[in-house]
Order: sequence, then structure tokens, then C-alpha cells
Amino acid sequence: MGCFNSKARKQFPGQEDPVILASQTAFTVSEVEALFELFKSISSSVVDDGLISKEEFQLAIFKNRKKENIFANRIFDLFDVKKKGVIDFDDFVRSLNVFHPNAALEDKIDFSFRLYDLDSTGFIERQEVKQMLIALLCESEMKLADEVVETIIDKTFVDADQNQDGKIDIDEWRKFVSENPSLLKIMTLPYLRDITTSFPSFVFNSNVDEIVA
Amino acid sequence: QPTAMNAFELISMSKGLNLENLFDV
Repeated sequence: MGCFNSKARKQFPGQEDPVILASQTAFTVSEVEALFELFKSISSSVVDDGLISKEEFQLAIFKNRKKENIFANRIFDLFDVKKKGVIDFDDFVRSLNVFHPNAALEDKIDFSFRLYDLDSTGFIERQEVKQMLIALLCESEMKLADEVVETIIDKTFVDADQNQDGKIDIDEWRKFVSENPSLLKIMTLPYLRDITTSFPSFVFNSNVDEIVA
Repeated sequence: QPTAMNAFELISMSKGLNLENLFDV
């Protein structure tokens, strides 16, 4: 009948049903299964245990497992929804869902706010912005004098910190990114639209009886 | 010019924030 509910479904071993994940995200069942192919590849790159460690995450991003990076660390921590020190498949799908082109703008704004709120105080503070800027400068081997860095932060806070209390709250962040939409560009991965094309082998490992769009 | 950009525009240029690399397996 062309309906994946018409027959009994098997589940991924140890993972949530792809149909449930698809029903709670912007992904189709086929896309969840394609993501599982990607997940298996990343989670087996150092230790094949069905979980993504921080080392495996950094290896996937930088192709170098030893490369420490404040931003990759922060993204790993946000993907580690259950705070277990590793990313399981449910975490992976639900976190990547925020980066889907069809995901709600509010979810992207919220994720980006938490990304930059390094110490999770509910505010993006000046010292956090400075810490991230210095990390970026080190990473890119760009050299800027400290007073130039301070000037950039001063200007940013004049624009973003509307009540001028020295920290950016979520409402101020929402207004700031609406005026600077390019800041949310990193929150959308167009690639997620083509995930089944990139990992066609999901068809051979599918646990649903019929693949539906 | 870095000085013409706001701090978050600069920060968003970090390779650590480029998740597209996750798909390059």
C-alpha cells in the first residue's frame, strides 16, 4: 500500500525508531536512515562503539583528532544533549535537525545563542566574546592588536546590547540577528537536503519495509 | 577588513563552526 506503517518495523539496534525520529524532526525516514550511515562512519572512526566521542567529532570536523578548538568543543557539548560525554544517534539527529534548511528560525536563534553563551549563564558576556575572538584570531593566524579587538567588541556591544548592561540576553540576540541575518548562516546546512544522495547505502540497511519520501 | 565586521561575523568564520566537514567522510 506504500505505507511504512503497514508492516511490523524493526528498530536500529540500540537506537530510537527512525520513524519516530522522522516524525519529531524535519527529516524523512529515509533521511534519518541516511544519517545513520553517516553516524556509523563517524562513530567508528576511533572506537567502533556506536557513540561519537569528542575525539571522533574533532576528527570529523578537522580530519585531525588532536586539534582542540573552542568552537568544536562547544558544538560537541550542545550536541551531547544527555550530557553523557558522548553523542548518541538520537542526539545527533535531533541536533542536526536545528541545522536543517526547514528548521524553525527560533530554534536556530536559540542554538546560536547557547553556542556563544560559553558558560551557560543565559547571557553572552563581553569576556566570552573576547575569548572567542582571540581563539578565532589564533586559529586563522590573523593578528590584531588588543586595542583593535577591544574596539570591535565595543562596537558590537553598542549594536547588540540594547540595554547597555554589558551582556547580551536572548531577546537582544534575537533582535541583533534579525538585523544581521548573515550571523545565522552557520546554522543552516543545505547539505542536509541531499543526505540520501550522499549516503545511498542506507537503502541496503533500511529497517523500514518501504522507503517513503 | 576585520575591523569593519562585528565580533560575531568574525567568530562565525571559525573552521570549528563549519559543520559541513562532518559530511566529508
